[in-house]
Amino acid sequence: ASSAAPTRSDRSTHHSKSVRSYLQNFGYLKKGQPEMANLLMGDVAQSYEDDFRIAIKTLQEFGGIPVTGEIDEATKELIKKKRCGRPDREEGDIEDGRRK
Amino acid sequence: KRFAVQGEKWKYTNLTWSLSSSRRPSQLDPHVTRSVLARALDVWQQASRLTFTEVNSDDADIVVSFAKRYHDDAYPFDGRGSILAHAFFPGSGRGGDAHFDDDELWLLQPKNDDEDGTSLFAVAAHEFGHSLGLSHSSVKGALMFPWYQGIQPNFVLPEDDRNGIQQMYGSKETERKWGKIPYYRPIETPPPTTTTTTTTTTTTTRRPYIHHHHNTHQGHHPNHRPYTPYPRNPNLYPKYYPEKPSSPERPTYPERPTYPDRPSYPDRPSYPDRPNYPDRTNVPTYYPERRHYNATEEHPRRNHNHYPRPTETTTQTTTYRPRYPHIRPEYPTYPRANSPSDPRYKPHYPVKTTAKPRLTPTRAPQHTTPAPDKPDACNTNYDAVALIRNELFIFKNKYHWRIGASGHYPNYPIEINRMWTELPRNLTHVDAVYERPDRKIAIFVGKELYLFDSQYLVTGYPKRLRELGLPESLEKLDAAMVWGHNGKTYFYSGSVYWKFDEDVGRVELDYPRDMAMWKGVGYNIDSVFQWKDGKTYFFKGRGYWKFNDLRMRVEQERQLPSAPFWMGC
Repeated sequence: ASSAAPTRSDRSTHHSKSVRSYLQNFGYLKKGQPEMANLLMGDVAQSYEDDFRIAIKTLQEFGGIPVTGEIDEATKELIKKKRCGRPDREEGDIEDGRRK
Repeated sequence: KRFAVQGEKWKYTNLTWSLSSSRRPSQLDPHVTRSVLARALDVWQQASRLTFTEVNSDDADIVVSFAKRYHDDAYPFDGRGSILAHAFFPGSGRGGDAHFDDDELWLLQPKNDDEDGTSLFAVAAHEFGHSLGLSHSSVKGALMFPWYQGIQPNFVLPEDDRNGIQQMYGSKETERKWGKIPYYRPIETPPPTTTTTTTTTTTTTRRPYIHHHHNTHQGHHPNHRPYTPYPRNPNLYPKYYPEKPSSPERPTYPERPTYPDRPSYPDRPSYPDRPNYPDRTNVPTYYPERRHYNATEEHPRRNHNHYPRPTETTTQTTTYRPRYPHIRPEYPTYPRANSPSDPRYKPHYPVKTTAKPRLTPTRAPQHTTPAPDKPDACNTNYDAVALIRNELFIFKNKYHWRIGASGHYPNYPIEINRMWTELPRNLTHVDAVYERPDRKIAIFVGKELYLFDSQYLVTGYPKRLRELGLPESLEKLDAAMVWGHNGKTYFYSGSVYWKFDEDVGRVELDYPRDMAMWKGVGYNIDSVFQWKDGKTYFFKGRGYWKFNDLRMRVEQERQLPSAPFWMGC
C-alpha cells in the first residue's frame, strides 16, 4: 500500500526533477548531471547537491525573490510564471567549454 | 544587476524584417499583427540608431513566425502557458529570427493584465531585444527581464534596456550630432550599362532600401498617414523607387569545341590456338574398383590393416593407390601469354612507384568516359567525404572515389557496396561517413547506421538513429566527423548539430544546437571532414570552406570550388 501512494520523499523527488529540468533548460544547471535517484552515492551526490542548491539560489537572485536555496513557495510561483524561452545564462552557447 | 550584451550584433543599422509567409499566426489577423510588430520594433528604433524596414521576403534580417511544440530548433514550445516565445541573436540564416508559441492566447490590444492572454506587443518588444543582441537582464521591470510582466499603456523603454541598446548601436542623439556612422548599409543604385551590374541589379530589385521615418508612435501627427507597409504607391514617392533596369541581352557563348576523331587501334594480336587437354585414359584412379564380398570372404575394411603399406610386398592384384589423394599429377603447363619474357607482357596490377606522396590529390583519370549513371568527378557535389585509413574517400550516389598517397586509384569511381558488400544491395547513396576513433567505419544511410570493421559489418548493426539519442523525426544526417580540435564526434543535419559521446553511444543531452555556431557554413551542409593537414573542411554544393577551428569561423566567406582541389580537375 505504501508503494501505491507517493510518499513525501517521492513527491519531493518528483518535484525536484521538474525543477531540475527547469534549471537545465534555462541555463542554471548543466545538463547531464547524475540522476537524482542515486543521490546517496557518496561525494558525487554531495557535489551535485551543492550545484543544485547553487542553481536554485542563482534563479532566485535573478528572479528577484528571496534567496533561500530551497524550493519554497516563491520559487514555485516563479517557475510557473510565463516567460521567454531563451536561457537566462548563455554558457550553453560556447562549444568545448570556452567562455566568450 | 544590469543589462547583458550577448556578443553578437548586426554589422549595419538599417535592418529589414518580415512576418513569415509560411508560419503565420493561426488566430490573429496578419495585418494587425504586423502593425503590432512594427510598433514593437519602433521601441528600439526610437532609442538607437537602428531603423527597421518591412519587406515581403523570408530573407529579411528578422523573420517573425508562429509555431507550435517542436519546430526544428533547439527550443520546443510547450503549449499554452510558461514558455511564450524565443528569438535568435544576430547572425546569418536563422540569426535574428523570433518565434512565437502559436498555442498562446495573444492579445493585440493592451488590456489590463488580470485578464487571460498575453500582450503580443510586450513579448515582441522583448524578443526583438534578443534579435538585436541583448541577453536577459536581472533588473526587475526591464524589458529584457525574462519573466512576463504585462505592459503599461504608455510604455517607454526602461533605462536599463536603453543603456544596453545604445551601448551596441549608438543613440539617435549621437547620430544627430555626428551624422550617419558607416554602419549604415549603403543603398545600391547600379549604373545600367555593365553586365556585371546585372547581379547587383538583382540585389537591388530584391531589397529596395527605403528610409522610412515612422511617425506612427503617437499617431496624432497632423499629416500622419496610416501605416501602409511595402509596397507603397510609386507615384507618391517617385524619388525612392529607382527605375526597373531593362535586362541586358543574353551574352552569346562561343560554339562548343569539336572533339578529334577517335584514333584507330592496331589489330588485335592473334593468339595461338588453345591447347587440347591431355587424354585422361591412363590417369591413375584414386580409388580401387568396388569389389563385392560374399559371406565367406573376409571384408578387408573390417580389419584395419586392409590397406597394405607401399613398402610391404603384397601379392594382391589391386593396383597401387597413393596415400595422399589430393596431390594431383603434373599437367602440362600452358605457354603463359604474359610472362615478362613475352614481348606482349603487360602487368595487370598497379606498379608501385617510389614517388614521394603528395598532399593534394592528383588528377582524376580523364581518359575514362564515365558510364551514363556514374557521376562526373569534375562536375558534382558530394554526398559524403571521409578520411579512412589515411585515404580520402569521396561518395556520390552509389559510387565512391578513393584517393591514396599516390593519388587517385585507377578504375574509380566504383560502387560503394563493392567495398562494403553488406550495405543494402539497392543502395542509391550514403548520407554521411566517418572513421571512428576505434578505426571502425560508420556509414549513415537514411535513418540507419551501418558500422563496419574494415569491410565487415559489426554484429548488432545497422542501428536506428533514435538508438543514438537522435530524434525519431530525424530523417537523415547531412554529415558526421571527429573534430580534431577536441576529439569529439559531431553529427550535422539541417540547421542543427549534435555532439555524440562515443563512450556512451548517445548524443549529449544539451544538444541539438544551432549551426550558427559554425560561422559561415550556413545550413544543410553536404559533408564535413578533417583532412591530413589537421584542418576542417565543410562541403556544400560544388564548393567547400576551410574552417578555422580556433576562431570558429570559415577562413574566407566565399566558397572555393571543390573539383579542382579535391578531384584534380
